[in-house]
Amino acid sequence: LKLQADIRKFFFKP
Amino acid sequence: MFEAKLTEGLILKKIVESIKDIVTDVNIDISPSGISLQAMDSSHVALVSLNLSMDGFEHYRADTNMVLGVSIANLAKVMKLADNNDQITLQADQEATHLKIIFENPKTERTTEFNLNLITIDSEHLAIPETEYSSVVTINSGEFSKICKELFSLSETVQITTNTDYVQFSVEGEVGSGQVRLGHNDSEKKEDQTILEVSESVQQQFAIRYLNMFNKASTLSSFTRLCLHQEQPLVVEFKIDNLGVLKYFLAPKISD
Repeated sequence: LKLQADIRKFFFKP
Repeated sequence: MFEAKLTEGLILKKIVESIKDIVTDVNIDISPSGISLQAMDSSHVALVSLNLSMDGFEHYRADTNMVLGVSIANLAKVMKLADNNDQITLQADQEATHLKIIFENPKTERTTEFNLNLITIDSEHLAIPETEYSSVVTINSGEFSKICKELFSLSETVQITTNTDYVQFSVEGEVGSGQVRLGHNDSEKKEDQTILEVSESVQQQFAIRYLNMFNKASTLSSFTRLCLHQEQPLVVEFKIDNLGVLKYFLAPKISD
């Protein structure tokens, strides 16, 4: 089963 | 002092309608070169990014950078006051406590003014890395909206597979399993074209519920651009002619 990832995982805080 | 006038106010109405179900309170970044907005949905699965260039406005003035904290739900209520063919002007002073919105219809001599109270939001600003997308699909926005709606009735999740010959939207659920496969279609009717630019195949799964919300923006453009890269969020992009671009980023579903 695939789990929904959190978008912040892919984008970083500057 | 910030002031921007858009002759075709309908575009602003459509933009607000396109994002109001996804984001709630947003910081609108005003700069001398234009207006931008970036905000996540409450569950941090999607990110909305809007960029409007000053060139697209009949009149644009922003002496300095400003941040206007806006409740999108309230802005949507105010935008309801605008007729589809109103011209819309936005105004805010330095350190403003409200955003003045003026709707004018030169033909009917009707003018509406509203001062929308601004709010303070400490939202985290995310840096979106420049990504070289290995698959870019340009598809008629109405057709893509229809495919998403229809597949949503069969499953909550869609698997998008791209390769050089086609893009495939497949679903699997207790109803059964199936897929919609679109090949390259360079029909002479431009808006019916499906264009595939695939340098590397991609296969990812996404929640259709979000795609349906993104597709509210299909009124802004006759094309939807899907940008995919393995292990990266999907980008659903709507170009706003002569003004800018509205992008939605959706995190994929990944194996735990």
